[in-house]
Amino acid sequence: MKIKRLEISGFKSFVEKASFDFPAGVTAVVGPNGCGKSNVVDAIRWVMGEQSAKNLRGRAMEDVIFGGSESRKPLGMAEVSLVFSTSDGRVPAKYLNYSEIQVTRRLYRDGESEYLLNKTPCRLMDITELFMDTGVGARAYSIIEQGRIGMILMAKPEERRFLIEEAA
Amino acid sequence: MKIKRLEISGFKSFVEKASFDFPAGVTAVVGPNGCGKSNVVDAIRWVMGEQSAKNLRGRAMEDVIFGGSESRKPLGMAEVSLVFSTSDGRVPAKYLNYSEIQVTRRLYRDGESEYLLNKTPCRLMDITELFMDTGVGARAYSIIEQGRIGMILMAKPEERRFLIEEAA
Amino acid sequence: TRKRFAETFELVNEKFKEVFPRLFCGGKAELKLTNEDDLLETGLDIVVQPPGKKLQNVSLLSGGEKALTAVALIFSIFLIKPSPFCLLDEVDAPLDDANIGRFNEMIREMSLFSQFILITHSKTTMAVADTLYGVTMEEPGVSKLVSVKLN
Amino acid sequence: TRKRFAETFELVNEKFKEVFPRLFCGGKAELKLTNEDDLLETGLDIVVQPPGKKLQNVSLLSGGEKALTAVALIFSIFLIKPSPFCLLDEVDAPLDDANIGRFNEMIREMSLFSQFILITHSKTTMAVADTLYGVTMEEPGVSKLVSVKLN
Ligand SMILES: Nc1ncnc2c1ncn2[C@@H]1O[C@H](COP(=O)(O)OP(=O)(O)OP(=O)(O)O)[C@@H](O)[C@H]1O
Ligand SMILES: Nc1ncnc2c1ncn2[C@@H]1O[C@H](COP(=O)(O)OP(=O)(O)OP(=O)(O)O)[C@@H](O)[C@H]1O
Ligand SMILES: [Mg+2]
Ligand SMILES: [Mg+2]
Repeated sequence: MKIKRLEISGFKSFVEKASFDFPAGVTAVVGPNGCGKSNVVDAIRWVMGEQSAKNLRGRAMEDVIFGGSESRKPLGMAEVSLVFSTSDGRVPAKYLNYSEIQVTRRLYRDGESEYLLNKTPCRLMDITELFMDTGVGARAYSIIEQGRIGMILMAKPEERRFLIEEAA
Repeated sequence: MKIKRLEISGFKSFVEKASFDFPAGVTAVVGPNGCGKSNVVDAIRWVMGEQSAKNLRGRAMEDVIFGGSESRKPLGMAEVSLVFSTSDGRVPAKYLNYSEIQVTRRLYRDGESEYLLNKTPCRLMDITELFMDTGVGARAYSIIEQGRIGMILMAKPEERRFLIEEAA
Repeated sequence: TRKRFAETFELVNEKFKEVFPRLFCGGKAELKLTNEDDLLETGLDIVVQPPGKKLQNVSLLSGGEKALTAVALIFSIFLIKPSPFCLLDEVDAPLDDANIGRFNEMIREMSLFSQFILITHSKTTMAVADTLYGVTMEEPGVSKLVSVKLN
Repeated sequence: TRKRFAETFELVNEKFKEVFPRLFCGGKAELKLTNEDDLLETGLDIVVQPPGKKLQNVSLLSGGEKALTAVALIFSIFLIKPSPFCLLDEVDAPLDDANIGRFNEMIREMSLFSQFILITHSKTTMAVADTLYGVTMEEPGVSKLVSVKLN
């Protein structure tokens, strides 16, 4: 499953909907300090099912909803959608008749969560299952966050074995 | 006390004696990865009396002695000298008749240590006292090692108070 | 399962022995199991020797050498079992220009079978991208996307 | 002593409230004691609001914003009680060009009363140095100094 498109709306500093197309090959994301680049990584982690606010630099999951700026009020909901193309055929049988698979996650400030697959409400479990079956799961070696590369060498030997386990 | 000169010999990757003059103002140290820049910082920490090998990225203090390369044998001793100018007059009374103060530290592979002040053997205590009296001591905010700047924000509030204590 | 762990370890280790000298332009490295008799609990040690240097404790390596060693291990695992995409956030920050060049060269090769998304401040890295996205904050606190398609 | 800690805290805090907006080109920040009644045990909290953004948990700041905030605190303490010299090893690594510029400008000012030794990969930072030392390893494993005096 290749990533086709990422849509971020109300998530962290992305107040207005931002849409990233991801063609094949190498995509570079650039910009000054604090402009929102790492927030894009957080958005991808989040829509793939991240349950720990700490892994998104927050204290509570509510922290991912746009909290306002000097000129804008806070928003009441964050939404991220990740659209995959099924053209490489590596998808579970039930998705073979789709040309795209869209995974959407929403969080409301009252704590309500919504998950959708191709715009149809589903459970978190359906989303994590999809990622497991297609091998797209956020493996420890496929998303390296800012400042985390050093942890591999600083970690205890026992803490490193999961890298082999995930590839096994 | 201003730093005048740093001499490194046999310390980490500095096999042959290297001499740095430090004029007033801003000095930049540059070079490719692994060429020895941070080793210069370690050398300064070490000659100022650092007792923990861990703070110098080593496991034992012996790690600071040049351990050999593909083309060179290991050395038997590491020596670092730091030369201060007393021209600003901020020195303890007993040094007022000197125009320079030279602090030297040696470590032999058998574990023997030597400390010298103006080439006269002394105890570690004389060196740490000198640095304390002249305010040159390696205060936490005057030497920031590679990768350590992040620790200030990541630290617990109780761990940060030492910054105020050192300036008090 | 024990057998699969052992097989994967062997594959990753062989790959690591290739990738490290490629990124470091020489030298050698390998992975070692801390307890070969207990594959369910064993830890993973990394033994590294940059080109021309002597084998030493990994902690003595420079900031850039440590980062590049970790990258070599990540790339090795990735080459054994590629993910459909790989996200690297400022992984090139501690690297000098020569190392960034070799790092980007490998990424270009791997991008033939996986999508790579690199967050970077380095102009050298930007130069190897097929697509460039600029994120700006003209209005403070509000991120805006500016796409600069390169091909 | 309690009194001295309180006085120093006040001085550093006032300086921090000046230095932060200077490095960030706006915004505000301050230090807060976690326990004002127990000056011997109290911790130090950092409250930060980058320009145009809302007051938030420090953990949500970007990599560069965190580094620059820490630098602002270090510089504030340094301005209250300067050391004869200051050694900074690749502190500018996560900063973008605009922030590096303001960082170096402050260093130039403080270098009038203290010696600054900066280890850096940044050409911008090299440009503000009075003296430049190049460290090379032509012979692998062996550091050699090449001095390039600039003034
Ligand atoms: N819920 C939120 N609402 C509004 N702004 C937020 C929210 N969460 C985070 N931010 C802001 O997003 C900014 C961080 O963005 P990000 O980490 O993506 O920066 P970056 O582009 O990666 O920068 P750097 O180059 O320094 O790493 C911070 O200034 C933070 O205040
Ligand atoms: N006792 C020793 N004998 C020989 N070489 C040593 C010794 N201790 C450390 N080294 C070598 O010094 C090198 C590290 O140098 P240093 O940390 O100063 O690099 P650097 O110039 O700061 O690089 P970077 O830009 O990546 O931070 C390592 O390759 C290490 O193997
Ligand atoms: Mg970032
Ligand atoms: Mg270094």
